[in-house]
Amino acid sequence: YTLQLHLPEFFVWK
Amino acid sequence: MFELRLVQGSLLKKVLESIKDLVNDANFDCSSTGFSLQAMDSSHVALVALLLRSEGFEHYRCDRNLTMGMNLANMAKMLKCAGNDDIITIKADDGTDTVTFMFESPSQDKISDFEMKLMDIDSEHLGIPEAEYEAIIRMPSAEFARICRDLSSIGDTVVISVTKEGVRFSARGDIGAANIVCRQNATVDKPEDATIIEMQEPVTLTFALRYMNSFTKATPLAEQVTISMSSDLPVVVEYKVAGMGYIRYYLAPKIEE
Repeated sequence: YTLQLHLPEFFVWK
Repeated sequence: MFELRLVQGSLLKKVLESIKDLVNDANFDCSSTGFSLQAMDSSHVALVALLLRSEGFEHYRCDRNLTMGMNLANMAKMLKCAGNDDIITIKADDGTDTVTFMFESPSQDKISDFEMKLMDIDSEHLGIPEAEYEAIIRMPSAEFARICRDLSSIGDTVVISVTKEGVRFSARGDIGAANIVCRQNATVDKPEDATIIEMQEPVTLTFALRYMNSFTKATPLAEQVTISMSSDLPVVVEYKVAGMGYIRYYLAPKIEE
């Protein structure tokens, strides 16, 4: 089973 | 007053075809440096960053920074009305809530004007740090599109693994499994056919194929695609826009649970 990560976990909101 | 004029209008048509399926509504940021966009898909799993530098346009005027919110499907519908050889002009007067697309046929005997209402879209920009990547693959864009398409008939997830042997794309599903290995191949007569792998560290990441297939809509823009990977970062899939800039797609990985 693979869990899809999300971009805000890697890049910070400006 | 904002106005840009692109002699090779087909580039703008291809750019819209490359992003309209990933993002519905987006803000185009216009500044003296150029025409850009950064937008995530609705699930915040993928992001597209577009940059078309001002010096790449035949004419570019931007009196002050301007953000134009557009529905990309509607913008694509209007750009579809431009001929492949048309010169495309985009202009917006300060303080108006419309944008005009003008298409001129090469022989200037047909001039079209399309006007579209702008939208108010709250811009959600992510800060994307410049990064050193553990592995960078440069390969023919058509080849990458073919691999993504073929593997999506086997499964919905692709494992991309870079080792000194080359880059391996793997998928598995109900009907079985598939492995596609591409080796470094620099000794080709045409540089656009080369596959170049720069690897600092072996790296393996897992991604949803439906996003990768959406990114390959940009294939008509560039002969080559660059795929940059690092163990703890989203992948960057980049297509150059001839002499003007780029379209970069970022995709968050999937992790084994």
